[in-house]
Amino acid sequence: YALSDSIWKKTDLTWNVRSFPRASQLSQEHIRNIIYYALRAWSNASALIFREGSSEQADILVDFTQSYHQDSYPFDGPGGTLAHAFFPGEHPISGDTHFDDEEMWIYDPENNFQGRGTDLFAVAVHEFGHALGLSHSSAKESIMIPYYQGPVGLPHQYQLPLDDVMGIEQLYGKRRLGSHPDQNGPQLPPPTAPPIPDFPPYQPTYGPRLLSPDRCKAHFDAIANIRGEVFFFKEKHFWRMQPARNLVSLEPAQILRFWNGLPQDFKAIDAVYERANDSQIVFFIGSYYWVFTDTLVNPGYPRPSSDLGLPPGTVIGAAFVWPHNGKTYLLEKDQYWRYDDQLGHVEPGYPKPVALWKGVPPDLDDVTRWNDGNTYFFKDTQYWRFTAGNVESDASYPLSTAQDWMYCQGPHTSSPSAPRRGEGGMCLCGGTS
Amino acid sequence: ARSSSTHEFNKGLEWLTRYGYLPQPDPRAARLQTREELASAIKTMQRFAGLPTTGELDKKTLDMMNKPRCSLPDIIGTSELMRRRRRRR
Repeated sequence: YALSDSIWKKTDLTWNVRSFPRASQLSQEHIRNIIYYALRAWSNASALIFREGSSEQADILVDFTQSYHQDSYPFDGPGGTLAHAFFPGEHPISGDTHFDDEEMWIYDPENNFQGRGTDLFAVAVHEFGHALGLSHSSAKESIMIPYYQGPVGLPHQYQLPLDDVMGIEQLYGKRRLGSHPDQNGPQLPPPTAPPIPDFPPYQPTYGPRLLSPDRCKAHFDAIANIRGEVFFFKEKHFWRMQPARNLVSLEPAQILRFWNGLPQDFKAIDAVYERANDSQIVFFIGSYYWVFTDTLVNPGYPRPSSDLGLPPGTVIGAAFVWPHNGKTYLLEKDQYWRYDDQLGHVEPGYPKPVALWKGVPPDLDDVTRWNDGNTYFFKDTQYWRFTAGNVESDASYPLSTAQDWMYCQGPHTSSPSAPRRGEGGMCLCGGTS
Repeated sequence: ARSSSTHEFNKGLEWLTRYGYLPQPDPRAARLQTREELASAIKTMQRFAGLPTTGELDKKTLDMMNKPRCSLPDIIGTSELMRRRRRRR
């Protein structure tokens, strides 16, 4: 066994399941039951006693969370990393145990569902070993081996391997005579009840990945220049164009895996822009908006767009900073407001008709600037260029967004499958090359 | 084929770094791994995982790297919250 240099200074510890899996077939009672028995494996082999405590005050807080979850150890979706726990200590996060909510957590003591899920009990016993001060062991028979080895049997009958028993005994001593952790355990789940309810029918809830939209069809929901890069948002994905005009990838990234704090169930982003005064990033969805510091939403959001001085229910469809005067413009269908980022309020005398910008239709998808100092208006499959501070689009526009921004071969083609030479002699390369 | 093996090599490097077998990159200095250092890291990982210690990113090693696992490093250096001293009985 391997010990960390951390240990709890007490043997009576509290635990609480603060959040539960969002899509697991396991009920909350069932989860608590599994967690209870996973901790009992350790208390059966040492002087430790566990009690279910209230949230936040508990020593060991259990969370099911995904992707970036504010502890510097992001999860990676199905497969790969499954869970982690923090060693004992005085820090609020010490002892806390996080499970990747994107795994298919199952109860499978008899390994009937081979490869079709991850047995929560087996992983929980391992993680609580960390929460109590054990590190990874290279001993194959140890529960502290870092790799998932599959189910370990019935929770109420489970006994730690000798390697782990010796490790936990070294940290907290042998189980005291006369003390039975079951009697000091929580009221729920009752230890005398049948240990675990039957596993519900297998129903996969996660596909391998979200179906991604076709960039060559354009029709972007929102487009924004953020820190010199242009982000093209469509449904729940985005593409990212770097200052050298290359796309980071031809494959889109998932918005919720990068921008942390938007609602999970949003359908599309209506508008995005980077604020000129403080570089914060503002997202509009429906009649609400979110303000981000980098990729993390600020506390207190969403707020209604009426907080910006807009009429209640306003749905901003395009937002941009006009480089000519540094002002922010918020557009809804055929009208716009000029917004003062410093004051946090729209200026008096608005809305006015979008017809100020000549040559573009109303109800734009979005407007953004490029690093050439020009502003680009996007709608459906086309875009218009406005040079410098002109309010009339340049001659020969509109042009094809798919061809000029997404490097597609024709205005109505699907994504090209083979690499090709892009605009200005730039080489476009496929996924892994 | 070269592209695929380069991809696997990079993934292997990233894996070895993430789980503590190779040092985290120092943002203040560019650093190039020596071949010996890399082989040594792979051997340590192989010993830890109970694999033959070839010192190469062979199929068994890559398969093991693809197995689902706990996200705590096996060898923990100076990570603020998870640091530990590795002790053996």
